[in-house]
Amino acid sequence: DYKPGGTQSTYFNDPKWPSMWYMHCSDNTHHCQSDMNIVGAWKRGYTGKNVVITILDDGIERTHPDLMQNYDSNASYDVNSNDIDPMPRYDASNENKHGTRCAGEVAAIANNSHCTVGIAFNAKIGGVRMLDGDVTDMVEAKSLSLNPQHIHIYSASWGPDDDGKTVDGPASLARQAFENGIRTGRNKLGSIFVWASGNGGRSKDHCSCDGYTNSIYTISISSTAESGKKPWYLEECASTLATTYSSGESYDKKIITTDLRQRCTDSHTGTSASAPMAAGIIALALEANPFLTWRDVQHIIVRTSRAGHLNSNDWKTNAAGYKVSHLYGFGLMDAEAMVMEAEKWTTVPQQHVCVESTDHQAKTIRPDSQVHSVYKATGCSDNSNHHVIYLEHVVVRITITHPRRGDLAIFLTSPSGTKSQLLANRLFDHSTEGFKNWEFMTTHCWGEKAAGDWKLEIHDTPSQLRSFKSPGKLKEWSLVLYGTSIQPYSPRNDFPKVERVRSSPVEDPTEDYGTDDYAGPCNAECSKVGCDGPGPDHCTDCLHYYYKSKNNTRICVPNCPPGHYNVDKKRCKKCSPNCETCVGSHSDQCLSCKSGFYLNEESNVCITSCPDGFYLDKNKIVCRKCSENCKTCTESQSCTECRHGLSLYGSRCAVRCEEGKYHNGRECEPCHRSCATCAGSGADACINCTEGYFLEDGRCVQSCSGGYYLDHSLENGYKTCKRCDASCLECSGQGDKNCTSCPNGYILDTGVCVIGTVCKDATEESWAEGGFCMLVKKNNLCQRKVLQQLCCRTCTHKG
Amino acid sequence: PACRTRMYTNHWAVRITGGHQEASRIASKYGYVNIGQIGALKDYYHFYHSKTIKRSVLSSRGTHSFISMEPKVEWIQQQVVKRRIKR
Repeated sequence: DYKPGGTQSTYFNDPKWPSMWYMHCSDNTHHCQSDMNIVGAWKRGYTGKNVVITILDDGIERTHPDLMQNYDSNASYDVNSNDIDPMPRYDASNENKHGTRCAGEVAAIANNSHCTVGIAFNAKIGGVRMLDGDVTDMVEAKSLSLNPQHIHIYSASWGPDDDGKTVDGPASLARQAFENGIRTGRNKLGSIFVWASGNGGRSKDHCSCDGYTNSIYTISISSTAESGKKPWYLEECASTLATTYSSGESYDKKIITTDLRQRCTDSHTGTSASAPMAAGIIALALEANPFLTWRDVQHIIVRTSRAGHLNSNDWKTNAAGYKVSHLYGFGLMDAEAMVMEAEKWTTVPQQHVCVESTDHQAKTIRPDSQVHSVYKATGCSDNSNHHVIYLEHVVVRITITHPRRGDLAIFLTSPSGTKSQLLANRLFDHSTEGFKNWEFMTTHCWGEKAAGDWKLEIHDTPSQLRSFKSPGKLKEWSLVLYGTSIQPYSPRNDFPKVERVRSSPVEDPTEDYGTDDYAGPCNAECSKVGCDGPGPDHCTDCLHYYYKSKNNTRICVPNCPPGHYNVDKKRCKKCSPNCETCVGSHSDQCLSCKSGFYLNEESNVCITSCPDGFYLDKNKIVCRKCSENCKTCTESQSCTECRHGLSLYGSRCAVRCEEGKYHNGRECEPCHRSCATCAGSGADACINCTEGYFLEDGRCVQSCSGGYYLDHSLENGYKTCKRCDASCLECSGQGDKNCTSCPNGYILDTGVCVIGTVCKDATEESWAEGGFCMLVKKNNLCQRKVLQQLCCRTCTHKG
Repeated sequence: PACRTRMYTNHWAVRITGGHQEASRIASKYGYVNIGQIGALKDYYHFYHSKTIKRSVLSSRGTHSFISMEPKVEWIQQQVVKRRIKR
């Protein structure tokens, strides 16, 4: 049952569960900034059931105790050896651990006391062994098109070399495999391909040069460290869609997963952990709504990912209201938001593709200069089958000749003014091949309007001396606009936005697309009465509860969502704005508060800071009442200020009586005769003493006791007896040089108590070593330098 | 600039109309083994030729090359090794 507010934490017995900060950071036991709301999605009942994922890599250890139960042989194959068993090849270096590690991120079993917990721990997981041998176009095509009616999600954490000089992508067969999967996979809903964005930390690679991650068919996933900072290996890219956590610097927490030989690991994961994490999250969304198309999934990711604490200096808000960056795409994925969006999602309208061919006149690209080309696009308004008004992906297909490809940087600015960098300079790319019909892709214009002036900029910045005789040339470029001719979002897709950080990108909510008669399955939250669509907003009647969205759509839910309360049998109504849970809609009917607010335990109101007379409890949730005598306090009985008329005694407040009296609970009574002021009866409760008395450990005495000395400095206007230094038995002042007598075993030597084993003039019978001293003297041993130490510092050279 | 040489393998991708049996018949006629359909790509088959060098910088020439002249063979491509890196 879903309990909102994170008050009840999920716990698994898997040994690494407590360290999986990226899954349950919100339980406040880890000092992380934000998680991906995985637990929130689980609490809504989604754990990946009936979703099949495969990892395209170097195999999968199907016998691993964390994977065995979820292993799916129909989602697995050994392309390298052409057989059905994808077990990795074992060698001394454990080279083929990669696939098994990725698989654990997705679907490691929960609660089996072995290692870790996968994001979709009830999903089916398979593996394709395809990287442990010669990889060819055919090998890739076989892997990408394995069993597309059975497998829902393909996750790949590999690609062309990230050496900063390679430009490569899918060849003809792999390209067909992608298109085939998109068109026919998952019963024509489209296979989901998740890809790890590049890993170019050492070579300053740019992920636009990787045709796999740069494809509209792949969901390109980038990584962020625990701190929200850019990991050293991350490649900036306009085609990145979203981000998940992965490893960062040595001080950042790591990702934990299954390892080869039935082990568990938290070693560096690089960008590779991010794709399977995203695949796991997408599996949760597919469980929430199995009818999502491949484009629905991308739309949901765009709408639910959030910038949060991710650190980048290029965050910008595009004209459709989406915050986007080259490092993180639309931000950190949010599993709970995705499943909520999936539950009530209405399929986006058909994709239109509009190819705008610009003029073919070649333009010279001179060193240290820029070439601009502006194209006025209509979005193919003259062709209803290709007309694009609302953008999704934008591809620039470009042919450039150039003497040094690495010196080029390319930018594209949309009609709404959103500028994306399609290519950055690459120090190591000395190629003279230029780009031949290479497709650069950007997601940054998602939701914007297609029509208007598109501006292409090419910058040539020579990194080294180059011949000026053969400058580069922009030979041709064309714009491929993907999107829809009608508003992609049904008004139904616009709830809930309570937790969203961005405003709705919907520009014209009246522009809906019609609902046809529906014969498919109803959402699990619909009662037997029926429904007119697959979502929880399509139910004719609800099984449990319902709430109303902003546009008055009724959404069926198993429990009232955060910020709502049960009015009657079925209806959820909104709490007061600051309440997380409540018993009514008034501001003083809160049971718990939203983040940033504290519940006043007396008034049940959510407030931003505790008032006087209240303190914030240990969990920083509730303002609790101080003891009645305190004005302010840190705990119930630990006053820091007192109510008027009371005085602070230590951490307690008591009634103030006239000098020489104390309050016994009913009235003021005189202090003991020796006390000038006191906190209670008797000589032991003195605060200050009357004249002729000195304060000694809370008592007033006429002369200081043994072990105390009279301190003539006035403390609060009174002389006091202070305890002697620990080395003295008695003393005349503070410190260890004012002793007047010493404890047993010590002797007094000019005000200092020294250990009694020291001889005195080598004659005096000391308590332990007198005989020895005599011996020293008799034999003139002090004249022997080595033995001087034996007789300590009392020897003379005369003996 | 680093010289990147193409590395040809003894595997071919072939597009043949007429189904699996027809593909196998044509394969055996020219000394290939039909390994099977390439994933879910209809009419695309994986052929293997054991008497061709496993890896070569030169594309393969020989009587087996005449397979492309078969009327039902629409396309054939000797597979080239592609450098792929785990991330």
